[in-house]
Amino acid sequence: LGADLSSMLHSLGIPRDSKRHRVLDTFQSPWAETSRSEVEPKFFIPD
Amino acid sequence: TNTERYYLVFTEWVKLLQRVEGDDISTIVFLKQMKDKGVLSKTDQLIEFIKAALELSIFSFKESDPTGEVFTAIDALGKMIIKLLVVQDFTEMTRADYLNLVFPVIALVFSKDHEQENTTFNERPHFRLLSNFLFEWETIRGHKFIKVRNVVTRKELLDFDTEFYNIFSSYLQSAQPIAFPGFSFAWVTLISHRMFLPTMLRLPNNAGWKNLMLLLIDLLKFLDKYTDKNEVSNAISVVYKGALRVFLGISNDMPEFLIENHLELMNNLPPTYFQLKNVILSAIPKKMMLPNPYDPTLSLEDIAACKEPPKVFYDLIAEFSTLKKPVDNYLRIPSNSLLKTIISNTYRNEYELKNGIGYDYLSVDNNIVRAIVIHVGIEVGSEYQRMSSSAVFNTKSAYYTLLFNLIHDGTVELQYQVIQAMVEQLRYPNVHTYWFIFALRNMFVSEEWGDQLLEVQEIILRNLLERIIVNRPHTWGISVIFTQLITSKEINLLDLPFVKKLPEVRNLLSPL
Amino acid sequence: ENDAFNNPLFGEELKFWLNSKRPLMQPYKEMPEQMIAQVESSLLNCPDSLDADSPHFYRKPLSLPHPTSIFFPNEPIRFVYPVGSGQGQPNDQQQTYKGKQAGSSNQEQDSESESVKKTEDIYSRTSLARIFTKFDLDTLFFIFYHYQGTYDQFLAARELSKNRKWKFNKIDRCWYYKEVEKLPPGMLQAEEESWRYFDYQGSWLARRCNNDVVPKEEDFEKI
Repeated sequence: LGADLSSMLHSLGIPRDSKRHRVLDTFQSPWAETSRSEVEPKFFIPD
Repeated sequence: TNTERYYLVFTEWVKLLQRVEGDDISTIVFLKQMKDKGVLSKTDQLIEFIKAALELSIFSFKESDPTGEVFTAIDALGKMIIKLLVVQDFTEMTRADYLNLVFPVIALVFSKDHEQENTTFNERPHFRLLSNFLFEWETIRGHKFIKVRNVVTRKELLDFDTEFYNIFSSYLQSAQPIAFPGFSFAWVTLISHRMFLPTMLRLPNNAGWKNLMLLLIDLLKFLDKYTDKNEVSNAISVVYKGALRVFLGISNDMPEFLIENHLELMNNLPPTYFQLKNVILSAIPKKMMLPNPYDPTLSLEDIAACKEPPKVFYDLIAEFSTLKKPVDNYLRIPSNSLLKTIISNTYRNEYELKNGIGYDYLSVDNNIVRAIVIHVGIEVGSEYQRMSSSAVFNTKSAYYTLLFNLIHDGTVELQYQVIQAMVEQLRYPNVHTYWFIFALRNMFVSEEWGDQLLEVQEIILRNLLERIIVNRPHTWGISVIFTQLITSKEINLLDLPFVKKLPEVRNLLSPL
Repeated sequence: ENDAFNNPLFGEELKFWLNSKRPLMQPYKEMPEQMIAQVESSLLNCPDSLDADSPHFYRKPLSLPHPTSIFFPNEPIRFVYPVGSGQGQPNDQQQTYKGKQAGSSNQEQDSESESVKKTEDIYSRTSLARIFTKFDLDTLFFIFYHYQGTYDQFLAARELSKNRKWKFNKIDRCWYYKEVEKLPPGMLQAEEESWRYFDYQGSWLARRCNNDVVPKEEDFEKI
């Protein structure tokens, strides 16, 4: 039967409204329990 | 010994990186000296060096104070390997050759650590090395490798970029959970890594999609194998949760990937994973607004999106190469003998054990059934664009009669599989959703079934209920057809004998 | 007897790697004891977000000398938060940089809020990028000039450019701000442009440029 996904979506940072934003570029870990700190995403520094 | 000498040189490298910045010229000079002074002048030496450095790094991890810096050596190794990938002179071997030399060495050290008895295998340093490869490569590839000053090298690296990810992907495939269960959690973390997954989704021309699908299928196969409907081990249950979360992320960032690859995902999804099934099939194109599916006055005909065929990425021909001809011939001119050929080819030669709801094995090849159903959908879509809606939205059309007859002449299992595949096509507003709603609605009340009608109604209702009683999300198409059935004046679901007989089902339906 | 197994480079390890192929070709119907133990061990050792984070090697404490350098941390700022607290509210960002900031008039704030909403990027919802929206210009310039080559420098540049509307001059390596002042009606021009720049080498202050100085658009870095 699955489960209520609201808290999983919330922990992923996926909003309920239609305003989408990308989440995989800052994805910490597949599990909320191992996602307790933010990770450094890719970035670019001009010379 | 040679190994000890390699340890010394590697240790110097680790120390160097603690004193100068990662892009300092001395790091290049160090590597150059390794080449010039005969440490890395031959490929045999490269193999021995990486083996020694990796073993030392893993040993260093295991011996380090767990509260301190445990990855110093492994981080240094990751940087060295990728730096060599970038700066070496690749006249005698290509970058692909180099990587295809490095990964097997890593695989061998990894396998020994994992498989050897009485070892304290820990996936973390192995994970860290691969995570670092992704980081180091990402650092150099920004803005089309603009940081690489040499224009020729820059172009070479840009041309190599896709191949880098595909080689990395192949390595991950060989390290999949069925082969290395002690690496399972690290593996799921790697396929969803922020510097791997979004990149694979976005490579030019969807160049990463094929390999990404292979990895996701590996994951689904692992889950399928070890999900027993009576009992799921805690560890597998946690893997599942992680998989679900990853699919939710993909659905958010790139729903097109799930939309266009849904067939292969359905072919490999464990049959009891209804919520994950719904998550995958509920992916909708970005910016699409969904009309209210519960509106009883909803007219699919008036929705522009319902005229559009959904995109498909997979190669359907491969799936049902033997059947394509008979199916296409039947769609042109239906005949009983073609139908018999088609039906007989849907049966397997051997039973396949499958943990389904209400069944433990399959005698029908559901991949083939799915391929037939979706092929019908694709043909419907293209004829609809060419001709008119009356040509396809017609219970006398070959499209409808093929599916009707498969159900009419098939075993209960085949009936279930065909209807299940049709229900899978009820997704976001598109011509497949539209047509399959038409087909299922008509089948639900068709007098052509004769005394088979109740059986067919039961299977259709079961397939819809399976998808709608689970927690959300639910697909738009299923919500639409369900609303139509509930509000229809022709049908009263509560009057159906098989509903009356089952209080659980009756109690589910009557409030609706 | 196979040659591969006699190769001194990898003969020893090869059998372990080959072993792993067996379950791929013929998966176990049920997980054997050893496999269960391995999967559970994998669960226990599961890499976390710190393991997946970017490796950090040597980094010069500060790119430029500064008298208060000993008070600034060497480790990167990492946010730790309890499970389930999610990413916080998206609306914080609009509240932050209103108020007395050099080069920020009230009229511009509303359009700034609008453009913040529109120009969402992958960093917008990270705690670090959000904290940067609350920093003073001074702090942002300090991070920019003293933590060169770091993610922190990148975020400072992003904040200055995207949200505060400063521009970075590639030639003199200074940040510039264009102030547009609406003139009272009846004047020859409707508005007056003036530029200021941040003097990071000398006074560590934002200074007005001379009226005849108009920085060239092509000298600015496209961030």
